[in-house]
Amino acid sequence: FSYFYGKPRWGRQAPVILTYAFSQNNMIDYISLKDIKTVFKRAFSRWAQVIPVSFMEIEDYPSADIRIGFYYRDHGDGQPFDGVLGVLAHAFSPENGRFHLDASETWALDFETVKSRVAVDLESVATHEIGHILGLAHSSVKEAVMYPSLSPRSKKVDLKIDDVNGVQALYGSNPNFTFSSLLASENSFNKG
Amino acid sequence: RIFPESSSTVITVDTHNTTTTTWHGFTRFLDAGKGSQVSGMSELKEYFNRFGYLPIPDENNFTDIFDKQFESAVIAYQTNLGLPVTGKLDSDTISMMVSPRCGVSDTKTHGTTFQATKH
Repeated sequence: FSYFYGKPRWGRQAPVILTYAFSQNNMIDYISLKDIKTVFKRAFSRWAQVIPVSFMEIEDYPSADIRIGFYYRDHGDGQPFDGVLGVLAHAFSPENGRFHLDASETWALDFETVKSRVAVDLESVATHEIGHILGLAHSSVKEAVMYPSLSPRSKKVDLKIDDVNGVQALYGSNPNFTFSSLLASENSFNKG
Repeated sequence: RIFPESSSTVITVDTHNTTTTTWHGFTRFLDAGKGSQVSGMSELKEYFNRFGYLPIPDENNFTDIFDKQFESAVIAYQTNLGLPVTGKLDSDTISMMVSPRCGVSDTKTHGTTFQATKH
């Protein structure tokens, strides 16, 4: 794991509660908002299970700590998207909170119903970008969620030890978290 | 083209020609190594610049020459992403470069204190 320069984190007193909201004007229309919200809730909960940080969705976009939207090409932050595949998304380090996904991608919730060869798993990318929002930079561990690349039609949503160690060094451990559950998950992954 | 359907959401996209996807053209640099010159390699250098591996040159334009500085950038990229470190644009490296990825830089964000910890 690695961190952004200066090792920034959300600096509030524990327990940290971060709010998130979805842009009303910059969303995709072929996946329902309800389904998108379910996917993001699951992605946030994965991180919340390992650190004493909780996430709460709110409606007021401008005041949210984390602001999520889908954007095409140049969208004003100096990091234009590039169309199909290439860059899938980006998010900013603490305590910026901007979370942008490339609207040109074919975002998918599952690959049973979405047959495109260039479909990208929304939950995997959401989980990765939340890592950036929390303060993790890219990892060189291929199995880690924070590894920078993700193939089309692939899924990587379970945090690995590398991800957990990195984020817990920033925020401490969730008192309810045990490494045994993670190891069981990883063993299952390796056998697969 | 995307054809969303109303209730049973089946999305079909015409992808018979995937060469239009970003970075696919980088495959033509396969096996290039130090000293080689391939037209368009400057675009590859821009990719390395974008993700934090190569600074913009003093003259502001990247050349098409695979020089020593570019070799160092390739080595840093391979090291950072857990690839075999060859310093060449081998198939593993090219495959990784054409893969979709996060837009956050791999190294610029770390300044001079970059440390990647492997476990």
